[in-house]
Amino acid sequence: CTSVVAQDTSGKLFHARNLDFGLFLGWDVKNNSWIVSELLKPLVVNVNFQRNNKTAFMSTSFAGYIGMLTGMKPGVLTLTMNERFSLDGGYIGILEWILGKRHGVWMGFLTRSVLENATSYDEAKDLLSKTEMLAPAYFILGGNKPGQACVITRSRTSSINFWELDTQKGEWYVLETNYDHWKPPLVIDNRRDPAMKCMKTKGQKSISFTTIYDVLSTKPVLNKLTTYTAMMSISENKFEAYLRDCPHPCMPW
Amino acid sequence: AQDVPPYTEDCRSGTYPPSGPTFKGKVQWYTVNLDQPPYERWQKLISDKKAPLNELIQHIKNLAKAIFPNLIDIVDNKLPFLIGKLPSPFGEEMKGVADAAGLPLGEIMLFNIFYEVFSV
Repeated sequence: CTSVVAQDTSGKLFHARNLDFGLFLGWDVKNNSWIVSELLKPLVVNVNFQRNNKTAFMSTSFAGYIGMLTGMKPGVLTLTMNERFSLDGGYIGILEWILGKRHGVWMGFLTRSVLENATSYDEAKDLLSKTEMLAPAYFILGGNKPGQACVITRSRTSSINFWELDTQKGEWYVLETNYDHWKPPLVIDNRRDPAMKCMKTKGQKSISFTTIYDVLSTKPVLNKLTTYTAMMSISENKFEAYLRDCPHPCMPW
Repeated sequence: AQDVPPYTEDCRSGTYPPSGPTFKGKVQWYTVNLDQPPYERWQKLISDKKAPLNELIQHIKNLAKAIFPNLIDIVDNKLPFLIGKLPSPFGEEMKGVADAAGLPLGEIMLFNIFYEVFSV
């Protein structure tokens, strides 16, 4: 996955992501594609969750999966989640949960609760940082005011790192793939540098849905695992998602 | 190969509005009414997506059977006993999804813990 929150020169925030999933879950030799990634595409849906006939929050999700990976609470926050691989991973959390140690929350349920119940960026940040979970994760959070964007690096039990937008220091975007941002990415899976190079080329002045979609359409940020691209803007009250394809030749991850 | 064309490319431009070979279609909108009982919330959406959901679950089952032959029996027979341990409204929502899709509850639970299982 690749998630990015960027702030333009007028202070507007844009939050976007590529959802990549299905690595090593079967390769279709005939069509040069990952089987699970392709099977997930017809399940991608945008959901408008309503309460009292009003939108409570919106999400791009997979039919049958009731947790949230991408969502926006209009006027309040935007949230995406990227997978964080760890040996102390979610399979341990699941085993513990099955065996009766149920302190941790399922990742998708936490993100959904935040979208449903959090009333501010700070409250969301607090919940995503402190709630014990079954699996490690990266949470990419955007708010409704300039400067409100961060990447929260989570282990199962605690927050390991907190990286916030800092336009004073020239950091006008935060960008997360699937590696701790303070360490180099896996050498055979470096989507971070191409994506950052592209963000730099586009520049803060021209950042918009148009330019962010360009970034997320550039190989290898776009790859064989990419199922959808979602883009969200609180200030423009826009939420868009598109199914993606990466025809051969294209990196498998 | 990731650093060499055609596997990498200069930053693209003019891709939006989406079209061309990297665009596979727009994502359809659904409404989920949170004022409805949890069991009923997903019925319309799942009835529309029943066939692709069944296809995905079948593939996951085949994959799981190839690695752990008994896993699906455990998922189908043991996992549903834990549904009551999930916080509200998630357990009831999963029951609704499973019934609407015509799939065993344990298999829908497995789909919902996919992230946790694969974060290794």
